[in-house]
Amino acid sequence: YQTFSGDLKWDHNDITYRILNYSPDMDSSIIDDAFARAFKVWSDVTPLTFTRLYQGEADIMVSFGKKDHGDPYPFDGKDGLLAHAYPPGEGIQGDAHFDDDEFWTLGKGAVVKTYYGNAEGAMCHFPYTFNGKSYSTCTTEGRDDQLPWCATTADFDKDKKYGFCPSELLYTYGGNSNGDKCVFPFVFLGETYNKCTTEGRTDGYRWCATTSNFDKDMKYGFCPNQDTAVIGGNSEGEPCEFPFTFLGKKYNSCTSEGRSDQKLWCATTGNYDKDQKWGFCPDQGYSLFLVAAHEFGHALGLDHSNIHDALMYPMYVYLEDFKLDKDDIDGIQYLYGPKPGPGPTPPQPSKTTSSTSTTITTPNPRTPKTPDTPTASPSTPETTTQSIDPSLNPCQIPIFDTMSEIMGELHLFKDGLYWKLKAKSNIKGPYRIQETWPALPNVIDTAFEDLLTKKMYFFSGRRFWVYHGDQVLGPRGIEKLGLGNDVEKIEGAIQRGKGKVLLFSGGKYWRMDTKTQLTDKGYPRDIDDMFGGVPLDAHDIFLYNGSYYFCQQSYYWRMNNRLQVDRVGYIKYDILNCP
Amino acid sequence: LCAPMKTVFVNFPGDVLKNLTEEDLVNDYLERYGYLNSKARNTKQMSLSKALTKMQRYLGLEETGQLDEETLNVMKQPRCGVPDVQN
Repeated sequence: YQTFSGDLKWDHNDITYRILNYSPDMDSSIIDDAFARAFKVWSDVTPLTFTRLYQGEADIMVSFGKKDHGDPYPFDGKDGLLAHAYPPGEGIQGDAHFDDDEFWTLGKGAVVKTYYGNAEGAMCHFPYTFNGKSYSTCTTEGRDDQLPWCATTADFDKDKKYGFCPSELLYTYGGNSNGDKCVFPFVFLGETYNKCTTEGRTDGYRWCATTSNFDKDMKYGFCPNQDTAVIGGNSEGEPCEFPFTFLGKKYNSCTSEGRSDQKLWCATTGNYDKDQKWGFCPDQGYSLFLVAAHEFGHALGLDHSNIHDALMYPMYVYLEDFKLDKDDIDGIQYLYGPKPGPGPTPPQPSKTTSSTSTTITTPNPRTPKTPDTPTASPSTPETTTQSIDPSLNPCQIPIFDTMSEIMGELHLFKDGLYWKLKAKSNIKGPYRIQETWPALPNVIDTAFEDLLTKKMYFFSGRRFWVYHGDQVLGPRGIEKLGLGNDVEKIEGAIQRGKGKVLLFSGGKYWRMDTKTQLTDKGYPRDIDDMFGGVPLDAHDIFLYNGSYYFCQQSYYWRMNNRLQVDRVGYIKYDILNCP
Repeated sequence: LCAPMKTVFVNFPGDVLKNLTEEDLVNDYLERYGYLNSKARNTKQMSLSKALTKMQRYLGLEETGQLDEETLNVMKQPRCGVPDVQN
């Protein structure tokens, strides 16, 4: 290994980072996760910690850019140079830049997260079968609204699991429109546009207006790339057009003809000779996680290594099961020392659940918010409860229905069961919800303990229950609390002082007085009016150990009582202390 | 029908490397990653061969000092933009 001249390193161990923008190639949550995992590669072997900031100057500023992107080292289009980073220090030092003319994936082709549908945001499963035909990309088949969709299991015809693929007809990212979808046609500088455009920008990113007139409303967002979109060239984001004509010959698939570098390309109109519109065909792409882990090595003070198997070797190699090489560990520990405390616990052999003691109840599908199923609505899965398997490990639960601190213990609810966490690694359960609170249903959206009266409130859909010891009141409708008919469910609750609780739903919150059991006047308010830097679509919000937790998928954003996000992490690893 | 198809290379609009010859590509690579100093290159103070040897040694290739196929292939591989040799 090598370090930079003068052994450049950070003079503190609590490193901060900030993600300035996103690539259109993957969902922002997948990019966040790739970066978080890349930092974890280094924090696992050193005393360094990494905290994500959402505003202001962080030690490591992470961004995507193309060609000339604001520093003296322009990127070079697709392939070749993938990313670079600066050694530790002030200003641009420590920053990491990723070439957005690359196709960013997790190393094995397009990563397509789904939205809406009934698969709870699962990834597309390629290939999949629909109406007996195999598909390797998202498709608009079976729909008349041009929304691309995919199955999230191998066989849609059998499983009926699906979701919608990234599309500007569904959402945008970045910009100033909170993720609103594009509105077509829209007017920009007096011209009418029927699709996303790069006009008006020098960075090559595709954008659209989210109202019909950008000149008037100035509302815009960036267009996500579809899995069939070409990379680079002069038609970024457009799909290939087959067949296309090139030098008078027709092509029905991507070709390397005309190129000396053997890269596959296609035209994005029917005639390249006439229109000269083209781009590279999507390939396996580069693993953002692996490249980021390498770049963050630079940002921490490691130069290139000449050991082939080291992460800090300058060439990109995709590895399915990445493990930090001894050379990298030696290098980073030369700068920062080893991680204090005992080494990681060796993995335990997985416990096999016998076929007779299956326990988990099938989760209810989340209510699709907009689009319908491609062909037929999936039938509602049956909810069955059987005997409790004591080996059922909360570390195997991807997302809990809700979490809440009750009587000093964090309670984790999922499908009729709950676990109690008193301290890290001290998880008890599972217990059956109805054995403790017989009136409650299996799925609890939110629970909290009123600090003033010690009453426990449980919400499920539009109903709620209040437990005081063994006595129960409910179910009652949430309209009794003053919540309107548009509130489908309560997604989270946090206690604010004695006798006041904030209830969250759909990006808004209400303040409830637990004495009168009514919401206060002047509500609802937008979450981001008070809580900046947390996901607005958090599916669970709760108070734990004096901090507010906003959960989205497997991550949490922790906010202190000064309403600053002071940590983002994994629920499994940080809160439950799973191996 | 049996005649070999004549390959025609095209300059694709928007392609960054469209006009780079192999020589340009090699010089660009060696300079960008710190094996060849641009001033030295202009004054012929450091030969291409020395720079190639330096690169081959650094990246664990056979040290021929020549632009062989293996070296050229490595130059075409995707990589990090931070120079291997700091100036």
